[in-house]
Amino acid sequence: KTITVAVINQKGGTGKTTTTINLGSALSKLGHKVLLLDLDPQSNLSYSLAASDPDNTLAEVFLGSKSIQDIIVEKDGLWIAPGSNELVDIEISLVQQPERELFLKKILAQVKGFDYILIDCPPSLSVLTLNALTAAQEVLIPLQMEVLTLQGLDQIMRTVQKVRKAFNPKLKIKGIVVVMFDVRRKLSQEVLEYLQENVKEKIFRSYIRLNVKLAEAPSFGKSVLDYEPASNGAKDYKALAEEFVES
Amino acid sequence: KTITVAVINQKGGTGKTTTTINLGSALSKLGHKVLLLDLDPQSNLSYSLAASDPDNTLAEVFLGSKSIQDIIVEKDGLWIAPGSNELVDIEISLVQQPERELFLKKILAQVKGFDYILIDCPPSLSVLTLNALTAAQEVLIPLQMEVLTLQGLDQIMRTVQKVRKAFNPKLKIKGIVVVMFDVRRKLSQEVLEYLQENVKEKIFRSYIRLNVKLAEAPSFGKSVLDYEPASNGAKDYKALAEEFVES
Ligand SMILES: Nc1ncnc2c1ncn2[C@@H]1O[C@H](COP(=O)(O)OP(=O)(O)OP(=O)(O)O)[C@@H](O)[C@H]1O
Ligand SMILES: Nc1ncnc2c1ncn2[C@@H]1O[C@H](COP(=O)(O)OP(=O)(O)OP(=O)(O)O)[C@@H](O)[C@H]1O
Ligand SMILES: [Mg+2]
Ligand SMILES: [Mg+2]
Repeated sequence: KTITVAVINQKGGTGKTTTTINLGSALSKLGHKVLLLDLDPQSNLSYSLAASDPDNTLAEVFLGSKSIQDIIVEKDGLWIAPGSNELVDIEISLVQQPERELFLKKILAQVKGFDYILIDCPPSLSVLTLNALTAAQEVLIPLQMEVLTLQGLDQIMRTVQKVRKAFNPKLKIKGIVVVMFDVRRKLSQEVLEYLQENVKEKIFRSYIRLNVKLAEAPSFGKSVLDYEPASNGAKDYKALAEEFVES
Repeated sequence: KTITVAVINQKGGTGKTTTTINLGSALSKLGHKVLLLDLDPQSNLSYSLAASDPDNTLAEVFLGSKSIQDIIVEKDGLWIAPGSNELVDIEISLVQQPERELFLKKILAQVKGFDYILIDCPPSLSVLTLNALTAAQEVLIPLQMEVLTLQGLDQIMRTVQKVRKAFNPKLKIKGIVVVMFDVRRKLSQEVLEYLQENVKEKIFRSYIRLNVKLAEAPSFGKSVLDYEPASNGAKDYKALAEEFVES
């Protein structure tokens, strides 16, 4: 049975793409078959894994001119459905359609044989993200320990609640994963303490430390586990994957 | 004559809100009358200046139930038009309207007496950002020195070009401002060198160093210039404001 996970946070730059790639890579190294979907018009995920292909992307699949099997590629043991900037136009055209939230769910119904499907979402709670939440069983929320990122948590919970009621009763929040954690910064510790005292959602024990190797890996087209397996970034995402599978 | 500036970058977390607030604050301390617009549904700018007011936001102005004069508030010498999460629904309803890009331009035609209007935009190039680009004369692009943030530059330029042709022939790119610059990180230096060699747009000489005071200030409802005037963050935004006015 495939588990589909939407990686969301409308706050920008909170490690959604980095987490989708590296958690995906770590899960595949534990022996699971993993598909990554790049649902963000920026298509950072596709670039970071050197999987961009302008004519074979999720945009063509939403338009119906290609099937999802046509566009899936394999890289370093990971399977990828690339995105493209045309998803901006897709989002605008989806808004006017009835059942606009159900398109991705119908597309993924044709995909078989994966243990995990991870969906990298854009920094917004608009129609593309609603498609991911409707198609998914679980939600993963990467969160930086910053004042402004706490502001958006309520909004995320309200949106998940809305999707659960309207389209997807089984949708559950798998948890929050703390990312880009700088152990030397007092502010990070303070925000983490505030989070632990005030938020009832599960926070994964494994957290991701700030590690420049994670920021370098995209320019080599690899996950950090393939680029620098001995780095803190690789170790942290490996530990997260082990905890993720057990929970 | 009012100069309206759209602060944009579809890449998330690249300092758009931090730059709008602190450049705005520094411009007002140089004696200019400055209005800040919070056009991002996350409304981080409104929160950061303790200016949130759920019933008096830009959402009501787009809906036509309030005028922009009704919602503008003053804080520490800065004028603010607050945002709200309802801008998500506004964006969805705007998509289906004729002249959907022109709403903000019409709203701002009623605003008089400011030297600068700075618009904080969401991390996307969708209809709200297109409204800002259509209403503005200048574009400011805050940019972190990261591999993934370079990916989006072409897309920003294409979008500005599209708006210039279709709606706003005078729109010009004022420049790129380097933000969150960590002088110790080799990757930052490498990305900056790549940028200087490959990008023809102007890059401001003044750059913003990584400084935790900038990340703390929002929890006190103040700009960094009012929160910690002697910090690197305050000095860097002051220098940027002086260069901005002269250019
Ligand atoms: N643990 C980490 N240590 C150091 N750098 C990191 C870490 N995680 C992410 N980064 C870097 O931080 C930046 C933001 O991360 P990323 O792009 O994954 O966030 P995002 O939430 O996907 O952004 P967006 O909102 O634009 O989609 C990237 O340049 C990335 O390389
Ligand atoms: N120079 C800096 N030094 C340290 N922290 C910074 C600096 N500039 C911004 N930050 C912090 O980095 C985070 C991202 O900045 P900010 O929210 O301004 O980016 P943004 O582009 O507006 O994000 P979004 O795409 O979500 O709108 C915030 O937590 C902010 O406090
Ligand atoms: Mg991303
Ligand atoms: Mg912002």
